[in-house]
Amino acid sequence: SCPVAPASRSSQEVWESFSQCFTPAVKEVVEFAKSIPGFQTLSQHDQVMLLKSGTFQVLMVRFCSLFDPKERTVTFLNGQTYSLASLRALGMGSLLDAMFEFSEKLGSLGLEPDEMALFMAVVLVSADRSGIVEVGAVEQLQENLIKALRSLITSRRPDDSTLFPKLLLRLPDLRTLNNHHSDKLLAFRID
Amino acid sequence: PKTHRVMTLADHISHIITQDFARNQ
Repeated sequence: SCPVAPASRSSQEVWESFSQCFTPAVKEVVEFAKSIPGFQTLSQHDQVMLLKSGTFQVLMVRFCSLFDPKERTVTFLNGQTYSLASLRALGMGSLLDAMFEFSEKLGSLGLEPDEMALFMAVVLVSADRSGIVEVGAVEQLQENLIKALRSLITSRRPDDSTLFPKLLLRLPDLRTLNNHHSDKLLAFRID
Repeated sequence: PKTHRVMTLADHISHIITQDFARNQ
């Protein structure tokens, strides 16, 4: 529910309100992670490391539903719709372009909400491993989640053997998005 | 004058996660 500002406000103020959007969204990913079966059996250190390296990618998947690739618009949860052009003023043009492209590919797979949630769990535990101490435990959790995702998808679409591989191919896309864009700058006013 | 703290998306995410886990310890 991002209150990106009407035209009257300066781009700095727009930037601040856009930056504020991320705080609740990140907290929701942390709560989501804690609900993933097995995630809290990992060491606290490894939970924090996975979240630090995977949260941006999970957010990218979550934000997909806000993007309309055909109309090139973004509709925030408060109902405000913005064209790609108007959002370029925020200086996130390249990230937005990449997001439109990614959401088009992911959207075309037509996942159900529970499949999308399980995919986000896979995204999180597939995040960068540098800094992980008990790699074996994380690998085991990842394997279990991938198995669950595969059986959920194949049970619903027994005659479609291409969907699951296509879905896993989105993981490298997300890693690229993360490497290219997680260093975008945010700005917070300190009164 | 208003002062600003500028940080990357990644640092902002790390900051929130560290805070959350510290609070729930």
